[in-house]
Amino acid sequence: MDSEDDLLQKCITSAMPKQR
Amino acid sequence: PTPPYLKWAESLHSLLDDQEGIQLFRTFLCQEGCADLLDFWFACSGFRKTSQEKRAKLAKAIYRKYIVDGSGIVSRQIKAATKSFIRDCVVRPHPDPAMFEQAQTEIQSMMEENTYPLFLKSDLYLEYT
Repeated sequence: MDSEDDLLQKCITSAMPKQR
Repeated sequence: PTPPYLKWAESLHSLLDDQEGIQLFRTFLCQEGCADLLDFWFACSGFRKTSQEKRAKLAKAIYRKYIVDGSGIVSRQIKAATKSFIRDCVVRPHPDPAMFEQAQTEIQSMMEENTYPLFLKSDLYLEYT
């Protein structure tokens, strides 16, 4: 089970563009 | 082709569309003590795409980290009515995927009017170019 911080960090990363 | 760092100067969206641009902008915001603005903006975008079973927990995480503490940089930039709307949404078992949209718009306007133009004039950006 993810902690709230992990969940938040994954959420932020998921919204960023992938490497060009 | 136009080098990426020139594209970054076209609009905030062009900057936030490029990984290297994001990194440099984040470094600048860290120096200014307001990197949370950028993290919150991406958290709002990520929230919309999060599956329903994780959404309630994530909504609470975003709320606790950026909004509940009224002295934080994000919380100070969001209108009272918007915060109160989020507070109502966050306690629901199935929060609306668009519940942070207004707050994201307010933070984005603040970055467009303030931190983004400052970034383009900063030594950090000028040295990079």
